[in-house]
Amino acid sequence: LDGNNEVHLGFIHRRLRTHEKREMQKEILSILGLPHRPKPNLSQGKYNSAPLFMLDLYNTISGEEKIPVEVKLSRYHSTTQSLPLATYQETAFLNDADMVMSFVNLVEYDRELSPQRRHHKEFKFNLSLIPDSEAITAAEFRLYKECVSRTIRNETFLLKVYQVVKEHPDREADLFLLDSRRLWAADEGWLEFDITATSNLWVMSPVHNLGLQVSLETSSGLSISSKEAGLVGRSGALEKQPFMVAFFKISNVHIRAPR
Amino acid sequence: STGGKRRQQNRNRSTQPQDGSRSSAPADYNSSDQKTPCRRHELFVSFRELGWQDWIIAPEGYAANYCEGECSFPLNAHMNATNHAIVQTLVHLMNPENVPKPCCAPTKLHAISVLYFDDNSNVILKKYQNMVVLACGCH
Repeated sequence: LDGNNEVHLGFIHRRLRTHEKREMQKEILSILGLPHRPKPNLSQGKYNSAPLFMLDLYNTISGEEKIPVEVKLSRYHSTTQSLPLATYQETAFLNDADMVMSFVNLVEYDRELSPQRRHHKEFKFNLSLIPDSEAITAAEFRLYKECVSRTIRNETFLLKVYQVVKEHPDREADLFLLDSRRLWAADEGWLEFDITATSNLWVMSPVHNLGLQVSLETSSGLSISSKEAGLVGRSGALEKQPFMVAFFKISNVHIRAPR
Repeated sequence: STGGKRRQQNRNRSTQPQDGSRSSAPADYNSSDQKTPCRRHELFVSFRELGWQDWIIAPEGYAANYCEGECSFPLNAHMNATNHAIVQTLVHLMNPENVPKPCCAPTKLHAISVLYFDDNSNVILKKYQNMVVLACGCH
């Protein structure tokens, strides 16, 4: 491949024989360090926001060798206008990372509790399958907010992201505030929240992985649902689904067993 | 017992000459008219062709090389893997400390990045850098 992922015309496209195909699959999986070929359940996954975001990162890596950073960033934004925007900081994480992983939000339904209790939205991610040779260098939680035209033009919302510390069957969970942000009703775009420390805790101690909660209040302190504030949930557009992304540094070298 | 008989037949078949080129005794193996010159081929390995398009998102595939024919062993031009094995066995019998040590030329491969789904539909972008192949002869 040349820098633009173009395959040199000289390379022939030849149908592989069955045994060649089998051998090649075995070799490639071994090089990739994978025990078997993954069988993802892609009922909704392929065009979800996380894969699109990751494809953006992949395109950045594939084309970055020859392009200086300044040009790269401007080109990056131009290519991602219709895709989630990655910040300069994320590109820096990307440069340092050996692996980047996006995680599907596991909460099958957007649990918005009854008005008697505070509106909040739950998110859970399964980080138990990360190879133990990988260490998280940065992790982000990403939500997409749409412009809310229904409310007063200059209405603001206070958005808070919590790490769930402990759950109780009969009352609110114990929470730890990770981040809070004041948003305009008219704001539109991706919101990123640094959850590096929380993710590291979840990897080191999976029993503490009780997910995140997001709550919103109006400027007058009234609790409102995330949908009213314009946050896109499971029922929203596929390419605006919430997800988490983590950047990893590998700590040891993968040695392939000789064949 | 039938299994044994069949195995015996197979063995007989494998020692019988199957085509003209193999009728000569192994000692002729290195005569010049036997050698097919070592040639490097290029092949585009398509992940779609491998039936992996449902989990590998990018790239589409990659350009690969492979070798065919009598490829020389890194020791020197006229010694290939087969000759080297023959010589090594002979020298080993007569003068063990003179056995030539095979050397494997480490070859650095291009860095690649692969984007794929795992079993739980999470997406993984992995960079494979600093890949070095320790291989002897044609790899």
